[in-house]
Amino acid sequence: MRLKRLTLQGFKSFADKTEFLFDEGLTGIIGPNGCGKSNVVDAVKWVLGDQRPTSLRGKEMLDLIFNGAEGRAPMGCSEVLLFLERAPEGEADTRPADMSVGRRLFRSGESEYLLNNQVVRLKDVKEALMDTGLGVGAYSVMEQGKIDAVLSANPDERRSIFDEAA
Amino acid sequence: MRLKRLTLQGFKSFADKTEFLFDEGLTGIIGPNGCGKSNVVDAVKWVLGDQRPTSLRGKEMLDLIFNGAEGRAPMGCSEVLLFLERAPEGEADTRPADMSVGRRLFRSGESEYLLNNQVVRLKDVKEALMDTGLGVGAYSVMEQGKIDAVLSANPDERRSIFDEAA
Amino acid sequence: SRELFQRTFDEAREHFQEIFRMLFQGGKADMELIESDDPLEAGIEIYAKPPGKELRNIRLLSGGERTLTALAILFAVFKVKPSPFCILDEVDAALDEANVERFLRVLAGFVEDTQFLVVTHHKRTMADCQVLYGITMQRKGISSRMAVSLAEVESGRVDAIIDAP
Amino acid sequence: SRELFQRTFDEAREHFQEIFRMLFQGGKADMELIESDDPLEAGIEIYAKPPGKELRNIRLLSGGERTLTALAILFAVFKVKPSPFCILDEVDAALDEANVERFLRVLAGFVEDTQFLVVTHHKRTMADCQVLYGITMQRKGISSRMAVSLAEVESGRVDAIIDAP
Ligand SMILES: Nc1ncnc2c1ncn2[C@@H]1O[C@H](COP(=O)(O)OP(=O)(O)OP(=O)(O)O)[C@@H](O)[C@H]1O
Ligand SMILES: Nc1ncnc2c1ncn2[C@@H]1O[C@H](COP(=O)(O)OP(=O)(O)OP(=O)(O)O)[C@@H](O)[C@H]1O
Ligand SMILES: [Mg+2]
Ligand SMILES: [Mg+2]
Repeated sequence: MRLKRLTLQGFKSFADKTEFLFDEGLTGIIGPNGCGKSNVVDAVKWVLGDQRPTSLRGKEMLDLIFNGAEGRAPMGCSEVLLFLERAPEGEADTRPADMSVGRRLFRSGESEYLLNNQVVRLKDVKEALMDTGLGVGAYSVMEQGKIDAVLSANPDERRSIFDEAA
Repeated sequence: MRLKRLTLQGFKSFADKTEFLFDEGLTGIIGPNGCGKSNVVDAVKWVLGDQRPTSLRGKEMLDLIFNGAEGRAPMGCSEVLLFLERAPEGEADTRPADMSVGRRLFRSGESEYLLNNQVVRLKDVKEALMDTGLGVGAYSVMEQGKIDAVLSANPDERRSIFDEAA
Repeated sequence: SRELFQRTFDEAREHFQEIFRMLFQGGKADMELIESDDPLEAGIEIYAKPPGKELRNIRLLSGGERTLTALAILFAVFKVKPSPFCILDEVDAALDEANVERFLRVLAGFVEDTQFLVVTHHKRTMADCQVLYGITMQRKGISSRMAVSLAEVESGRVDAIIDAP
Repeated sequence: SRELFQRTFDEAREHFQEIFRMLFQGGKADMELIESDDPLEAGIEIYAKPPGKELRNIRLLSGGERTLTALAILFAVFKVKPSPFCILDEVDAALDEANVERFLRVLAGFVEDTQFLVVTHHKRTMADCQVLYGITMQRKGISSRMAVSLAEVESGRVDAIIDAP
C-alpha cells in the first residue's frame, strides 16, 4: 500500500485547496516557523481517524476549521482527502487499486466521512483503513518536541510505546 | 559586578583543569553533541550554590565528579572556581574589587566551600554572593529543552516564574 | 497478552541495541523489562553508553545524545511491526551535522518498505528527500505550497521562503 | 506579599507586550492574572497573536512561535529585576534564521547591563558573540576547550570541531 496524494481545504491555516503528492522514500516539508508544516502533519492524523483535538494541538474539534486571517473570513468547513494505492491481496483480489478516504467537519459540529468519494459511516472508513494497514495506531508519528518523552517518562509509562506494537 | 573567569577540574566530563574567560556582552560556547557545553552551564549553577542534583541533570551529587573515560580512571574530587570583579558600593567601599568563590566535592561525599581561596562555611559564600547580586535565583538560566515549559505549564504553575522576580 | 508483550519487547530490544550502535557509531545500549509489585520500579529501564564514555544514568546524557537514544527506541519498536507510512516532525532538531548524517543513514534502511513524510529545518535532511515542498504564508495567515528543488535550497535562492515568513 | 506580586506582574506584563512585538515584528500579546477560588482557573493566562493571524489558543501556535512567546515571557520577567549575569542554553534551537535574527536584536538590548553565557548551534548567534569557545572531546569522554574565531567557524575550518566529535 502506498500513499499517493493529500489535499487540504479549510483545514487550519490551509484556507485554499492545497495538494501534496507523495513519493517513494522521503517526502520533505520545509518552510519558516509558523508557516503550516505541522498543520500538514495534523491533517494526515485527522483524516486517518484521530479523534482527539488535543492530539492535533487544539482545544476542541472546531479549532481545525480555518478561522480567519487578515482580510479573510473564517470558513464553514474543513476537508482533508487522502488518496492511496492498495497492494493486491492475491490473484483473487479484483478490487480497484486506487482508493481514497476523506473527512469533513462543519461549523455546526457535524462530521462527514468519505470513502472513494461516497459519504459513509465512520466505521466504514475505519474498516477500509484497517485493511490497508493504516488503522489508528498502525502508522507512526514522531512528533515535534515529543521525542524526548520516551526517555523522560518513568519506566512504567514507557510500556505504552510497546503496547501499540504488540 | 562582572564575571571574569571560570575554572573546572574533575567536574563531569572536564577531567583536566579547563578555564573560560568571560567577556562583556555575549560569551559563546559551541561544539558537537555531547562534548560538554551544558556541563559548563551546570558548573556555573553548581558553584553559585545550586544544591539539587536533579537541577544539574544528576541523580545524586556524586554524579558531578568525573567518573572515568576510556583509559582514564575516575577522579576523587570535583572543583569549580568562579572569579569576579565587584562594583564598588560607594566611596567608603575599600574592599578589593577582585573576589572568587569556589566549591569542591569529594568522593567521600564531603564538600568544601571557598571564598577568595580560603575554605569557609557555605553560608559565608552565600552571603558574599548575595552582596554581589548573584544569590540563588538572582541570576537567570534558560535551559536547553525547558523553554516551552512556561507555556505548557498550567496557569497556576506559571506563577512561580514571577515569584522569583518579586 | 503477556506473552505477546514479551515477544514484542525482546524483538524491539535487539533492534534497539543495533540501531543505537549505528546512530552512535559504536557504544552500547540495552533495555530491561522490570517486573515488580512496586509500581515505582516496574517498567522499562533504559541503559545507554555512547562510545568512549562510561555507562551513566540517562539523565546525564546530552540533549543530542538523548534524541539519538530516543530515536533508537522509537525506530526499534517501529521495526517490530513496520507500517507502510511514518511521519517525522523535526526529529532532527537537536542533532549536529554529523549526527543528522548518521540518523539519515539509519532512515535509509527503512525507506524500502515505508514512505516517510519528513518535516525539517536541516539542509542535509532536505538533500535526502525525493521531493521537497516549501510551505509559505505569502498572504498572512494563509498557508500555501510550492514545489522546491534542492538546488534552489542550496543556492540560497529560497532562503527567503524557507527561513523568513 | 500580594502587592509585590501584583506590581511585579504588571511590570512584566508591559515588558512582555513590547518584547513580543519586537520578536514577532508586530502582532499582539497579553498576560492576565486570574484570581479564583477554583485552582484550575487561577493563575496566569497567556494570549498571543502573531502578526497577520487571528488570536487563537496558544496550543495552536507553531513550535517556533511557542519558543518566541516563551522567550518574551522569560525576558519580560528578567527585565523587572535584571541580574548581572544570564545563561542561555540552546534557546534558539527551534527558531529559523529570520527569528534567530530578531531574537538576537532583543538580546542586544540587554547586553549593556548583563553578561550572557550562550550555548548555541546557530552560526548567526555565534556571529554576535564577543568570544567563542569550542568544546571538544579529542580524547573520548574528556572535554577540553579551545578558543575559536568566527572566521574559522564561517570558513568551515572548524566544522570538524563544532559538528563532529
Ligand atoms: N483553525 C486555524 N485557522 C487558521 N490558522 C490556524 C488555525 N489553527 C492553527 N492555525 C495557525 O497555524 C500556525 C501554526 O502552524 P504550524 O504549527 O504548522 O507551523 P510550522 O510550520 O510547523 O512551524 P514551526 O517550524 O515553528 O514548527 C499558527 O500560527 C496558527 O495560528
Ligand atoms: N561525572 C561525569 N564524568 C564524566 N563524564 C560525564 C559525567 N557526567 C556527565 N558526563 C558526560 O557529559 C556528556 C554530556 O555533556 P553535555 O550535556 O554538556 O553535552 P552538550 O555539549 O551540551 O551536548 P548537546 O549539544 O547534545 O546538548 C555525556 O555524554 C555524559 O556522559
Ligand atoms: Mg512545527
Ligand atoms: Mg546541551
